[in-house]
Amino acid sequence: YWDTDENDNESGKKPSELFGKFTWRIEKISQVNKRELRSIVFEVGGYKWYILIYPQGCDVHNHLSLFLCVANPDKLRPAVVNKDPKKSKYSDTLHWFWKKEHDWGWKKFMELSQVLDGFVVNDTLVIKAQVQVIREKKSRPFRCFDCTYRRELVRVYLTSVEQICRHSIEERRGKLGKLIEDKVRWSRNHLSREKTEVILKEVVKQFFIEKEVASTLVMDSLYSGLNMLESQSISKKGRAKLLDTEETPDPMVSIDKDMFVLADDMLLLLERAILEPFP
Amino acid sequence: KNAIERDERRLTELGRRCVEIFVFAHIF
Repeated sequence: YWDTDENDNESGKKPSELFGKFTWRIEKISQVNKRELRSIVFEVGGYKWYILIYPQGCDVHNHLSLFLCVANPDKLRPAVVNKDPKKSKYSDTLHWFWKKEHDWGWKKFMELSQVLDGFVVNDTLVIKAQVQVIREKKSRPFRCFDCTYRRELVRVYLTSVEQICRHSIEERRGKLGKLIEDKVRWSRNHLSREKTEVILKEVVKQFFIEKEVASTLVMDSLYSGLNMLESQSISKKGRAKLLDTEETPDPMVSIDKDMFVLADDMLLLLERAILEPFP
Repeated sequence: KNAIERDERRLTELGRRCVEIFVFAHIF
Protein backbone atom coordinates (compact mmCIF):
# COMPACT_ATOMS: atom_id res chain seq x y z
CA TYR A 1 0.00 0.00 0.00
CA TRP A 2 3.00 2.17 -0.45
CA ASP A 3 3.03 3.66 -3.93
CA THR A 4 5.63 5.37 -6.06
CA ASP A 5 5.96 8.30 -8.40
CA GLU A 6 4.51 6.22 -11.23
CA ASN A 7 1.07 5.86 -9.68
CA ASP A 8 0.96 9.26 -8.10
CA ASN A 9 -1.38 10.98 -10.49
CA GLU A 10 -1.82 14.20 -8.60
CA SER A 11 -0.90 17.40 -10.31
CA GLY A 12 2.21 19.41 -9.52
CA LYS A 13 5.63 18.15 -8.53
CA LYS A 14 6.38 14.46 -8.32
CA PRO A 15 6.97 13.05 -4.81
CA SER A 16 10.65 12.57 -5.53
CA GLU A 17 10.94 16.26 -6.36
CA LEU A 18 9.45 17.21 -3.01
CA PHE A 19 12.08 15.35 -1.01
CA GLY A 20 15.74 16.24 -0.60
CA LYS A 21 18.75 15.70 1.61
CA PHE A 22 21.48 18.05 2.67
CA THR A 23 24.66 17.22 4.54
CA TRP A 24 26.54 19.89 6.43
CA ARG A 25 30.08 19.14 7.59
CA ILE A 26 31.31 21.51 10.26
CA GLU A 27 35.07 21.21 10.51
CA LYS A 28 37.18 22.40 13.45
CA ILE A 29 34.07 22.42 15.59
CA SER A 30 36.12 22.81 18.77
CA GLN A 31 37.45 26.15 17.52
CA VAL A 32 34.03 27.59 16.79
CA ASN A 33 33.37 30.41 19.25
CA LYS A 34 30.31 31.91 17.62
CA ARG A 35 26.98 31.61 19.42
CA GLU A 36 25.22 30.44 16.25
CA LEU A 37 26.28 28.87 12.97
CA ARG A 38 24.36 28.83 9.70
CA SER A 39 24.73 26.34 6.89
CA ILE A 40 24.67 27.39 3.27
CA VAL A 41 21.25 27.61 1.67
CA PHE A 42 19.97 24.49 -0.07
CA GLU A 43 16.84 23.90 -2.09
CA VAL A 44 14.19 21.22 -1.69
CA GLY A 45 10.72 21.08 -3.19
CA GLY A 46 11.02 24.53 -4.68
CA TYR A 47 11.89 26.17 -1.34
CA LYS A 48 15.15 27.42 0.07
CA TRP A 49 16.35 26.16 3.43
CA TYR A 50 19.24 26.48 5.81
CA ILE A 51 20.22 24.84 9.09
CA LEU A 52 20.95 26.90 12.16
CA ILE A 53 22.83 25.48 15.12
CA TYR A 54 23.85 26.85 18.51
CA PRO A 55 26.89 24.77 19.48
CA GLN A 56 26.55 25.79 23.13
CA GLY A 57 22.76 25.88 23.18
CA CYS A 58 20.09 28.48 22.50
CA ASP A 59 18.83 29.69 25.90
CA VAL A 60 19.70 26.28 27.34
CA HIS A 61 22.81 24.81 28.93
CA ASN A 62 24.78 21.75 27.92
CA HIS A 63 22.84 21.13 24.73
CA LEU A 64 23.35 21.50 21.03
CA SER A 65 20.37 23.41 19.58
CA LEU A 66 19.38 22.72 16.00
CA PHE A 67 16.82 24.38 13.74
CA LEU A 68 15.69 24.22 10.13
CA CYS A 69 14.79 27.60 8.70
CA VAL A 70 12.63 28.61 5.76
CA ALA A 71 9.68 30.87 4.93
CA ASN A 72 6.90 28.62 3.66
CA PRO A 73 4.69 25.71 4.70
CA ASP A 74 6.73 22.52 5.02
CA LYS A 75 7.85 19.64 7.05
CA LEU A 76 11.37 18.96 8.30
CA ARG A 77 13.59 16.13 9.51
CA PRO A 78 17.12 16.84 10.68
CA ALA A 79 19.57 14.35 12.07
CA VAL A 80 23.08 14.34 13.45
CA VAL A 81 25.21 11.59 11.99
CA ASN A 82 27.15 9.33 14.35
CA LYS A 83 30.25 7.49 13.11
CA ASP A 84 28.32 4.35 13.98
CA PRO A 85 25.22 4.59 11.73
CA LYS A 86 23.14 2.77 14.32
CA LYS A 87 23.89 5.51 16.83
CA SER A 88 22.90 8.42 14.59
CA LYS A 89 20.31 10.53 16.25
CA TYR A 90 17.09 11.01 14.31
CA SER A 91 14.44 13.51 15.21
CA ASP A 92 11.35 13.86 13.13
CA THR A 93 8.76 16.58 13.16
CA LEU A 94 6.10 18.27 11.07
CA HIS A 95 5.76 21.98 11.00
CA TRP A 96 3.74 24.53 9.14
CA PHE A 97 6.14 27.39 8.46
CA TRP A 98 4.79 30.87 8.05
CA LYS A 99 6.05 34.44 7.95
CA LYS A 100 6.44 34.93 11.68
CA GLU A 101 7.60 31.40 12.37
CA HIS A 102 10.16 30.55 9.77
CA ASP A 103 12.35 28.33 11.93
CA TRP A 104 11.57 25.11 13.72
CA GLY A 105 13.72 22.69 15.63
CA TRP A 106 14.98 21.60 19.01
CA LYS A 107 16.63 23.74 21.66
CA LYS A 108 17.66 20.57 23.45
CA PHE A 109 18.47 18.57 20.35
CA MET A 110 21.33 16.74 22.00
CA GLU A 111 23.39 16.96 25.17
CA LEU A 112 26.88 18.30 24.57
CA SER A 113 28.45 15.27 26.26
CA GLN A 114 26.60 13.10 23.76
CA VAL A 115 27.83 15.23 20.84
CA LEU A 116 31.42 14.41 21.80
CA ASP A 117 30.64 10.70 22.06
CA GLY A 118 31.02 9.63 18.44
CA PHE A 119 29.35 12.54 16.69
CA VAL A 120 32.41 14.76 16.53
CA VAL A 121 35.11 12.85 14.62
CA ASN A 122 38.41 14.50 13.70
CA ASP A 123 36.95 17.69 15.10
CA THR A 124 34.19 17.57 12.48
CA LEU A 125 30.44 17.42 13.17
CA VAL A 126 28.14 16.16 10.42
CA ILE A 127 24.51 17.24 10.34
CA LYS A 128 22.10 15.84 7.82
CA ALA A 129 18.69 17.29 7.05
CA GLN A 130 16.01 15.44 5.14
CA VAL A 131 13.23 17.73 4.06
CA GLN A 132 9.86 16.83 2.62
CA VAL A 133 7.60 19.56 1.31
CA ILE A 134 3.93 18.71 1.69
CA ARG A 135 1.41 19.64 -0.94
CA GLU A 136 -1.34 21.71 0.57
CA LYS A 137 -4.18 19.23 0.50
CA LYS A 138 -6.27 19.00 3.59
CA SER A 139 -8.47 16.10 2.63
CA ARG A 140 -5.86 13.39 2.21
CA PRO A 141 -3.19 11.91 4.47
CA PHE A 142 0.28 12.03 2.97
CA ARG A 143 3.15 9.61 2.91
CA CYS A 144 6.81 9.71 3.75
CA PHE A 145 8.66 9.81 0.44
CA ASP A 146 12.07 8.43 1.29
CA CYS A 147 12.13 4.69 1.84
CA THR A 148 15.30 4.55 3.93
CA TYR A 149 14.27 7.40 6.15
CA ARG A 150 10.80 5.94 6.55
CA ARG A 151 12.31 2.67 7.76
CA GLU A 152 14.32 4.64 10.29
CA LEU A 153 11.13 6.34 11.47
CA VAL A 154 9.41 2.99 11.86
CA ARG A 155 12.28 1.83 14.06
CA VAL A 156 12.14 4.90 16.27
CA TYR A 157 8.50 5.93 16.27
CA LEU A 158 6.30 2.85 15.73
CA THR A 159 5.46 2.57 19.42
CA SER A 160 4.41 6.18 19.64
CA VAL A 161 2.26 5.83 16.50
CA GLU A 162 0.55 2.90 18.19
CA GLN A 163 -0.17 4.97 21.25
CA ILE A 164 -1.56 7.82 19.20
CA CYS A 165 -3.80 5.53 17.13
CA ARG A 166 -4.95 3.65 20.23
CA HIS A 167 -5.85 6.85 22.04
CA SER A 168 -7.78 8.13 19.05
CA ILE A 169 -9.64 4.87 18.46
CA GLU A 170 -10.54 4.38 22.11
CA GLU A 171 -11.83 7.91 22.47
CA ARG A 172 -14.25 7.35 19.58
CA ARG A 173 -15.15 3.87 20.72
CA GLY A 174 -16.26 5.30 24.03
CA LYS A 175 -18.76 7.54 22.29
CA LEU A 176 -19.95 4.79 19.95
CA GLY A 177 -20.42 2.44 22.91
CA LYS A 178 -23.21 4.61 24.23
CA LEU A 179 -25.01 4.49 20.89
CA ILE A 180 -25.08 0.74 20.55
CA GLU A 181 -27.30 0.38 23.61
CA ASP A 182 -30.11 2.03 21.68
CA LYS A 183 -30.55 -0.75 19.09
CA VAL A 184 -34.14 0.06 18.15
CA ARG A 185 -33.12 3.42 16.85
CA TRP A 186 -30.89 2.07 14.10
CA SER A 187 -31.94 0.39 10.91
CA ARG A 188 -29.93 -1.20 8.16
CA ASN A 189 -30.14 1.40 5.45
CA HIS A 190 -29.99 4.70 7.20
CA LEU A 191 -26.87 6.76 7.70
CA SER A 192 -24.48 4.33 6.13
CA ARG A 193 -22.32 6.44 3.83
CA GLU A 194 -20.47 9.71 3.74
CA LYS A 195 -18.15 11.45 1.28
CA THR A 196 -14.55 10.38 1.72
CA GLU A 197 -13.38 13.97 1.51
CA VAL A 198 -15.53 15.01 4.47
CA ILE A 199 -14.13 12.29 6.72
CA LEU A 200 -10.52 12.53 5.56
CA LYS A 201 -10.60 16.25 6.28
CA GLU A 202 -11.48 15.40 9.87
CA VAL A 203 -8.67 12.83 9.98
CA VAL A 204 -6.06 15.24 8.68
CA LYS A 205 -7.34 17.98 10.96
CA GLN A 206 -7.08 15.74 14.00
CA PHE A 207 -3.56 14.51 13.29
CA PHE A 208 -1.89 17.39 11.54
CA ILE A 209 -3.55 20.77 11.64
CA GLU A 210 -4.44 20.62 15.33
CA LYS A 211 -0.91 19.42 15.98
CA GLU A 212 -1.96 16.70 18.37
CA VAL A 213 0.89 14.78 16.86
CA ALA A 214 3.99 15.92 15.07
CA SER A 215 5.29 12.85 13.32
CA THR A 216 5.33 12.07 9.63
CA LEU A 217 4.83 8.42 10.39
CA VAL A 218 1.28 8.82 11.74
CA MET A 219 0.21 10.49 8.51
CA ASP A 220 2.08 7.82 6.56
CA SER A 221 0.28 5.10 8.51
CA LEU A 222 -3.09 6.67 7.69
CA TYR A 223 -2.03 7.02 4.07
CA SER A 224 -1.18 3.35 3.69
CA GLY A 225 -4.28 2.30 5.69
CA LEU A 226 -6.45 4.32 3.33
CA ASN A 227 -4.71 2.77 0.33
CA MET A 228 -5.43 -0.63 1.82
CA LEU A 229 -9.15 0.18 2.12
CA GLU A 230 -9.15 1.42 -1.47
CA SER A 231 -7.41 -1.68 -2.76
CA GLN A 232 -9.75 -3.95 -0.83
CA SER A 233 -12.74 -2.11 -2.26
CA ILE A 234 -11.51 -2.29 -5.85
CA SER A 235 -10.26 -5.85 -5.91
CA LYS A 236 -10.47 -8.79 -3.59
CA LYS A 237 -7.08 -9.90 -4.86
CA GLY A 238 -5.34 -7.37 -2.70
CA ARG A 239 -6.99 -8.76 0.37
CA ALA A 240 -6.26 -12.36 -0.57
CA LYS A 241 -2.63 -11.43 -0.98
CA LEU A 242 -2.57 -9.92 2.48
CA LEU A 243 -4.19 -12.97 4.02
CA ASP A 244 -1.38 -15.11 2.70
CA THR A 245 0.89 -13.66 5.32
CA GLU A 246 -1.34 -12.61 8.18
CA GLU A 247 -4.96 -12.84 9.17
CA THR A 248 -6.56 -9.44 8.90
CA PRO A 249 -10.14 -8.65 9.90
CA ASP A 250 -12.57 -7.90 7.08
CA PRO A 251 -12.77 -4.20 6.33
CA MET A 252 -15.65 -2.52 8.12
CA VAL A 253 -15.73 0.24 5.55
CA SER A 254 -15.45 0.14 1.78
CA ILE A 255 -14.94 2.92 -0.71
CA ASP A 256 -17.42 3.44 -3.53
CA LYS A 257 -16.23 6.19 -5.88
CA ASP A 258 -15.95 9.19 -3.55
CA MET A 259 -17.93 7.72 -0.66
CA PHE A 260 -17.07 5.70 2.43
CA VAL A 261 -19.74 2.98 2.77
CA LEU A 262 -20.31 0.70 5.75
CA ALA A 263 -19.45 -2.81 4.59
CA ASP A 264 -22.04 -4.80 6.55
CA ASP A 265 -25.03 -4.54 8.81
CA MET A 266 -24.73 -1.41 10.88
CA LEU A 267 -25.19 -2.98 14.30
CA LEU A 268 -22.80 -5.85 13.57
CA LEU A 269 -20.20 -3.39 12.44
CA LEU A 270 -20.77 -1.15 15.41
CA GLU A 271 -20.14 -4.08 17.71
CA ARG A 272 -16.98 -4.90 15.84
CA ALA A 273 -15.82 -1.30 15.89
CA ILE A 274 -16.20 -1.19 19.64
CA LEU A 275 -15.14 -4.69 20.65
CA GLU A 276 -12.54 -5.84 18.13
CA PRO A 277 -9.06 -5.92 19.68
CA PHE A 278 -6.71 -3.13 18.89
CA PRO A 279 -4.53 -4.18 15.93
CA LYS B 1 13.38 -8.49 6.66
CA ASN B 2 10.44 -10.29 8.30
CA ALA B 3 10.51 -7.82 11.16
CA ILE B 4 10.38 -4.91 8.74
CA GLU B 5 7.45 -6.45 6.87
CA ARG B 6 5.65 -7.10 10.13
CA ASP B 7 6.13 -3.47 11.18
CA GLU B 8 4.88 -2.30 7.78
CA ARG B 9 1.74 -4.40 8.08
CA ARG B 10 1.18 -3.18 11.59
CA LEU B 11 1.51 0.42 10.50
CA THR B 12 -0.95 -0.06 7.63
CA GLU B 13 -3.43 -1.89 9.84
CA LEU B 14 -3.24 0.84 12.48
CA GLY B 15 -3.90 3.46 9.81
CA ARG B 16 -6.79 1.48 8.39
CA ARG B 17 -8.41 1.08 11.79
CA CYS B 18 -8.04 4.79 12.47
CA VAL B 19 -9.71 5.73 9.17
CA GLU B 20 -12.51 3.22 9.84
CA ILE B 21 -13.18 4.49 13.32
CA PHE B 22 -13.34 8.04 12.01
CA VAL B 23 -15.97 6.92 9.48
CA PHE B 24 -18.02 5.40 12.31
CA ALA B 25 -17.60 8.35 14.59
CA HIS B 26 -18.70 10.66 11.80
CA ILE B 27 -21.66 8.66 10.57
CA PHE B 28 -23.03 7.94 14.04
